[in-house]
Amino acid sequence: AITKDQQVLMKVIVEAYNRHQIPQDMAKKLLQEQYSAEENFLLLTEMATSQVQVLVEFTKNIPGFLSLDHEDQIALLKGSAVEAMFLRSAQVLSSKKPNCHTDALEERIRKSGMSEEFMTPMFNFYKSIGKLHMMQEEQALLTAITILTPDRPYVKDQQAVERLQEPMLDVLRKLCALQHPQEPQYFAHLLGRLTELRTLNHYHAEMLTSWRVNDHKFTPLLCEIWDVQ
Amino acid sequence: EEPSLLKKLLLAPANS
Repeated sequence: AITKDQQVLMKVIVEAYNRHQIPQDMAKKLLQEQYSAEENFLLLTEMATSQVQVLVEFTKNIPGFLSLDHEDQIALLKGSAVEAMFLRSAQVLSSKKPNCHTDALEERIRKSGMSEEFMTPMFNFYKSIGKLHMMQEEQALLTAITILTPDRPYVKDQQAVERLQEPMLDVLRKLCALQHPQEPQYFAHLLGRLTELRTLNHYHAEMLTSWRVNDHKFTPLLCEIWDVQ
Repeated sequence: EEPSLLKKLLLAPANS
């Protein structure tokens, strides 16, 4: 069973996850601006920048994160940002929530000058997340687990990160067993998505280069978190 | 060196 402490931990994570969503006026823009590749690229970079701000606010609410070494906090955010953003986008796109304008978002992503060889694995990932029909608690915990991955580049005290990630994995494992008694493999499937995310991380670096080639500019916050010069 | 935007966001009070 999930212990009292684990219930408190889960509640904090889910509340933070729900509190930090992309601002509605930003999402509405998806419907308003015209559909040129240029405009789509600008909108997507604006949304990605907002997603990074939301990600940092969510991360600050993960119990124990702010007590980590400051440099390690930055290393974890830089190392996990792309994966956490793909996970969040997959959850938004598969939620088909009316106020997220998912069709408009998908349309703009497809017509934003992104290279085809990157588009395919990305939408395959979105589909694979959609098929899991994840509960909000699972989404929030999986995002926190992604951020607290100890073996990111430049993390000095990996044990301290492991000590934060372990309890999240334990709660998620129990939650999956309780919520999906007919699918004993469900927890393993969730962790399998984290492996897929690492592959996407690699594609992402290449995608940025292809966009760079067409002289597309990213915002200062995206340049910092994606290490783009 | 450019001040880190990430550091600024991290140091801002939570839920700002």
